[in-house]
Amino acid sequence: DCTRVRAGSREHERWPPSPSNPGARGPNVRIFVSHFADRAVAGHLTRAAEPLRTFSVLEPGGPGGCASRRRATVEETARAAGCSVAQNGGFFRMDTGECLGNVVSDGRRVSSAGGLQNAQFGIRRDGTLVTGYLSEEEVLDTENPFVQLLSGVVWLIRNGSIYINESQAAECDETQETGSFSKFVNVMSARTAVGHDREGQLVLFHVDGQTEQRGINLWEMAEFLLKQNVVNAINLDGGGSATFVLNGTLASYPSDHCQDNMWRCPRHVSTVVCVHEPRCQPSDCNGHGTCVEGRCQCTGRFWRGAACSELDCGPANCSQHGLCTETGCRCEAGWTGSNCSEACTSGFFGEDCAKKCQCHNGATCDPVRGTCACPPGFTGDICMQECPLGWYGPDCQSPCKCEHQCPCDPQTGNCSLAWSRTLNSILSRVKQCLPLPEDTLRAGELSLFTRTTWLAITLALVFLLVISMVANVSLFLGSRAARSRHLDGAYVYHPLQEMNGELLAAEKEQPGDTCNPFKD
Amino acid sequence: LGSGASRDDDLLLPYSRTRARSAR
Repeated sequence: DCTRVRAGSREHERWPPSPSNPGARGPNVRIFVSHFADRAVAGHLTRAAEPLRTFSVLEPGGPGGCASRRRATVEETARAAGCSVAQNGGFFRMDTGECLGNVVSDGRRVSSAGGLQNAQFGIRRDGTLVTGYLSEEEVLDTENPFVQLLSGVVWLIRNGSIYINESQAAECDETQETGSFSKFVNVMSARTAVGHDREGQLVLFHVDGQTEQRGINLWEMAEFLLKQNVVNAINLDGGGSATFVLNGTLASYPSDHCQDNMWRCPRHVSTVVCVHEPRCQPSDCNGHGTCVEGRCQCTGRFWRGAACSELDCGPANCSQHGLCTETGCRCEAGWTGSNCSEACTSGFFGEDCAKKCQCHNGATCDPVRGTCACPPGFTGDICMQECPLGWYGPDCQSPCKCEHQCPCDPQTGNCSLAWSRTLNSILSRVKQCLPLPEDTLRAGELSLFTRTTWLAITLALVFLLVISMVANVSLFLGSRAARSRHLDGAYVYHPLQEMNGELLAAEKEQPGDTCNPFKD
Repeated sequence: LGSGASRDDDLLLPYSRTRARSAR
């Protein structure tokens, strides 16, 4: 009934992994019979190098044992898993078989204590050995998760010092000297423990005993471990649970009786701590390699890491234009090359520039999407349509910025026309865009004047022509009349008549007019 | 060893079974 700590960091020790030793041999098992307060006590001390690859927490009877609340002897569990050395592990409920505390077995999170503050021992994915108290958040960390973890009761040794008093306070002591927890600490019994030494080797400890009759208490166990150069260690289940198995065979003297009281029988327990030959973690190298003597030999050119779980495409890292995959760099749209350092050449687009552009009539192909942008001054699906008035640029996307909405050059956007008023517009308010005087001529244009100018010139010439014609006609008619008055060339001969100085009768009757038709 | 199930008679429990306090 301890307090649960869900988040934050609790008191614990982290021991970095030791450098790998390819020449390391199998586990080192020592048998002893030592005297503790004049009591002869027999036990085993096991050391195993590279615990990341050689140590496992096993569920009773195999994977799924805790979920099934299964109980099995250490022999059964160890034999099935191929352990060279095995001992009982964490605590469990005797009546139900429920695994208590935190359990992580070969990378699988089996059971969570919900932040319950009892001593923990585990190994993270990078090989770090962790001993002490953990919050639930630390147990469930995913960045560097636990691959092996189990819970005990009482942190025996912390960083080379006995830590039992502090543990009693941290692990919900009843604060009574005669309480069950205090008795648990001080009574002699069969004991087991797990920890590590200064070389980073895993240490398993076991002594035979029987509660209140034989064995050692936690203080004596901690002192023994200190003498064996153990740096951090926690206490595991003892009493009738304490079991030592060597190469699949029981090698200790359990304290539980069999159904026949004459004999002793190993208890069916829950989790088991196991030392085995070096294995890969995970054993299948994440499907990207093969396990050779406990080390992953990664397949392919790009998988790396102790567990072949990391992709490496080289120092260029796909030039930040692609994603590193198991087949190499997968380039983003617009890039290609083994390192995605080459932009798509003209005519190609998409991922790895694998697609061919379908642009026509000089349109520009976007290397990412393959869309076609018409050259300046043109638009349409095949870029054959000129820009409508008021627009310019590639694909006619830019509006002209000329005054009073005058049109502009469809290619450059230059305002080649300016707003102006004609003389008539002063009265009629007609506005029109006229060419700027400083404008340069477009190619192909030969005229020097606008259409209006030519019209004016034409009208003036016509007017002059008309005047000229009128003048000529007038002159012609006038000259003709003059010719008829001057009898030019033609004469009429009137013979003279003898009048003897007397007028004719008719002439006498015409007064006034003295005009003589014969005189001219 | 073919000895059958143990009696589970050597109990070494850190917390009393009679402790009825719920988890804090």
